[in-house]
Amino acid sequence: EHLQTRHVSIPAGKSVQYTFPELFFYKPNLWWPNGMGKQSLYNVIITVDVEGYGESDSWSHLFGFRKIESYIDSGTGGRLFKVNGQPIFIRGGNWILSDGLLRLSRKRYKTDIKFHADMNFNMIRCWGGGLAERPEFYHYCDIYGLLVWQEFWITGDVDGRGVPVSNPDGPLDHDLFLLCARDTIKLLRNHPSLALWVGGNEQVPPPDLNNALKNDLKLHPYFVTSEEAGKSIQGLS
Amino acid sequence: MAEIGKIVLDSGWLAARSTEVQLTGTQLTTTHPPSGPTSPWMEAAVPGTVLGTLVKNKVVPDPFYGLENETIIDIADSGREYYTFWFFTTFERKLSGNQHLLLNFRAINYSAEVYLNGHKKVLPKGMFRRHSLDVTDILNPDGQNLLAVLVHPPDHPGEIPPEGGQGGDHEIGKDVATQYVEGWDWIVPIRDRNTGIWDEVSIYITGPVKIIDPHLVSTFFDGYKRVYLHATTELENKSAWVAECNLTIQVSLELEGSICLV
Repeated sequence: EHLQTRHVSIPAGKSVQYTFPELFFYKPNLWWPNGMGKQSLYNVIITVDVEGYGESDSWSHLFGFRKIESYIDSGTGGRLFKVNGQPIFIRGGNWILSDGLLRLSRKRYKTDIKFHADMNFNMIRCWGGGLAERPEFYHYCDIYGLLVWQEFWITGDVDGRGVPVSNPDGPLDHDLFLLCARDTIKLLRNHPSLALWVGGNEQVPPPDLNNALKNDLKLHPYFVTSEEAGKSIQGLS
Repeated sequence: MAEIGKIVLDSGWLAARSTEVQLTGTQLTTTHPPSGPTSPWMEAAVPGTVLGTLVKNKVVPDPFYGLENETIIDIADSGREYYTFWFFTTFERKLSGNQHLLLNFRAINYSAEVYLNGHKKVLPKGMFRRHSLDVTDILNPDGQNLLAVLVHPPDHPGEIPPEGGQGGDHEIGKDVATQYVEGWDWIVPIRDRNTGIWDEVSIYITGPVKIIDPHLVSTFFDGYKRVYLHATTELENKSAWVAECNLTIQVSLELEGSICLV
C-alpha cells in the first residue's frame, strides 16, 4: 500500500506535473507538537527511472501526518490552534535568526531548537524582519516538535511607519516579492512543523501582495472535506 | 558514471574585494584563477556573508562583542563597492552521456554574476529565492571546473541615522531582503547588510529526467483512522527524446534503530 510505481511519458525538453494516486494509511502514527506526543516522521522517497538509462533522479523527505487548524476567536481576539483535532495551548518563542552574520549551521540550529523544546515551548515565531528560515531549521523543528509561525518580509517600521514615514507600499518590486515568496513556500511546504504563514510583522502587506499570498496559500478545494466545508469557523486553515 | 544526487560546495572557497581584483570573471575561471588565500584573496565563509568572511580572517573584529561593531565601516559610508566581493572555488566532476549537472544556489543576497569555466550567467535580484543553472554544456572535459561568483549588496542599503532607529532610514524596505540589517531594537546595524552567498551552494547530478519540488499533503477521515497521502511532483525531461519513465513513491517509518516498516 505504501509503495507505488507508475508509468509516465514526458515529451522531449518538456516539464509535466504528475500526481500519484493517493496512498492509504490505516491509523498512521501522527506527528504531535512538543509535549503532546511523539514526533513520528515517515520517510517519503520518490525516484524516477528512465527506460534505457536507469535511475535518473531521487528525492526524499521526512513527512509527518498532522492536521493543524487555527482561527481567530471572536471572544478574545486571540488565535486558537488545534493539532490533530486537539486544542493546544501555545507557548512560544520569538526567533529573529540564529546569528546576524548568517553563520547558520546544523549544529547551532539543533542546539537552539532543542533548547526551545527543553523549555517546554511548542511554537517558534520567525519574525518578518528576519529570514524565512532554512530547511535545516525546519528539520530540527520537525524532530523536536516545535510548530513554526513563519512571517514574510514586511514590517511596519520600514513599510509604513517611522520618522520620516517609510513607504507603506512594501518593497519596490512586488513581482519579485511574490516570486521569492512562492519559491520559499515550495522550499518549506513539506515540513510538518510549518504551522502558519503570516504576511509580515505588525503590518498587513500592500493589498496586491496580501491578496496574492492569501490566494496562493488557501487550501486547495480538493482538500476541503465535506466535514470541514460544513463548519462556519472563519479562517480554518 | 557520476553518481546522481547532491554535492554541497561548502569548503575551499576564496573571497576578495572586487575593487582589489583587476581580472575579469572570464580570466578568473580560465587563465588566471587565484592560487590560494594570498592577498587580496582570503578564505571565504560559504555559506555566509562578506562580513562573516572578514571576521573569519580577522580583518575586522566580531561585531557582536562589546562595541566592536562601531569600528567596522558601514556600507553607507564605504559605498556598495566596498562590500561587493568575488567568491571563487573549484570542483571536480565528469559526466557520462545523458547526465546533467545543475549548479544550485539556495539563496544569495542580493544579486550575482556567475562565471564557470569562462562562461557568464546572471543571477537576478532577490534574497529569498533559489537559482538553478544547468551547466552541463560548459563543464570542462577534463573534469576540473573553475567557479567564480561576483556578489552585489542590496540595491538600497540605506544609511543609519545617528540616533539609530528601527530599520535605519528605511531604505532597505525597498528591497526584498532582511529588514533588520539597518538595526532594530537590540540589533546593531549589519555593516554589509548581509551581502553574500548566505545559503547552501551545491552541484546536483541527474539523468535525463529531474524531479522538481514534490508536494506532500495528507487528508484525514473517520477520526484519524483513515488517512491519505497525496503526492504531486514536477518532472523535467532535459533530453531530446520522449522519456518513458517509471515513477516510484515509497513511504517507510523507522520504528526503532534500523528497523523500518514499509
